[in-house]
Amino acid sequence: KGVLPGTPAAGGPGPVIRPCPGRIRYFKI
Amino acid sequence: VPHGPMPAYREPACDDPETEQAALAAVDYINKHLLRGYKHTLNQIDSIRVWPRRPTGEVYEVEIDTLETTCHVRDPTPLANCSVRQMKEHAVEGDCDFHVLKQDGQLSVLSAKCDSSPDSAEDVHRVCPNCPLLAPLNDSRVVHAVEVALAASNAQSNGSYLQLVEISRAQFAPLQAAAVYVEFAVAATDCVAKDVTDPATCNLLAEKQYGFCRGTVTEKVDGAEDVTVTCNLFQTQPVTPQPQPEAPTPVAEADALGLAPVVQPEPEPLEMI
Repeated sequence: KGVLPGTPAAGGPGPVIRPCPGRIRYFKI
Repeated sequence: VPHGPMPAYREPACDDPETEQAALAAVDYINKHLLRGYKHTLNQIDSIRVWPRRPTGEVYEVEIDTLETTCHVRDPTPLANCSVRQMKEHAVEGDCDFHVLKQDGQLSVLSAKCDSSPDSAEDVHRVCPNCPLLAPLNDSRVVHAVEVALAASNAQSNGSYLQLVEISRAQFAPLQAAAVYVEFAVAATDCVAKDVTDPATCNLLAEKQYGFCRGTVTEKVDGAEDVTVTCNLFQTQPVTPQPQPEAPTPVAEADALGLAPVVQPEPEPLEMI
């Protein structure tokens, strides 16, 4: 099925949001 | 009614403000209950689950990583003003599991378990090949260096005689085999430093006054020792009773970070060492 240009297809590649673990504030050891 | 099994818990993102709020409550708890060493600060939230609690409230099951700061636990400096111990200084991290209750908008710790561990020697030397590593606090050279540094401080002091509370940190200088760097906590006594002949007769002040010293003791070729030491006394803090954890079934867990068990009857904070 067609999609508008610039519109990500459903289920297609997009930014992956990782809910956890969270950001590192200083450095990881 | 949704079909299928519903999870009993919810999982907000680790960087979600409500997760961070629970994590910061955990860090605050760590620093109020540490028995020795240095304050810790939040580095990363590893995982979060939020369980409903009957009859009301929610329990945050949160796992966090912390990093040691340069502020001693008795230092009244706010955590926000404390520097994180850098990797070249041999950083120490904490790994903690907490249960934090949120009820009526208030957060309280139900259980806490923390382990701490220093960074690996390989990591330290990767960023700083000649930097000294942490030394065991019970090493005879460390204990000797602390005794010599404290004696030198008392000998030069016009104030109270300072008594050793704890050895907090030590490093052997790698390029000067005979140099030992030490950090240690002290407390003021009722003796005047210059007048002391028998330290055993000195008593800690009723209103405890703690301090912190940094010193380096270097053995010279002729066997004599060079000593440099600076000690600072902390401002005394008003003693405020600590809230008891609200634990219907509290968990007492041994830990390596030095936290007081949560089920222990809570003494005044200044008496917990």
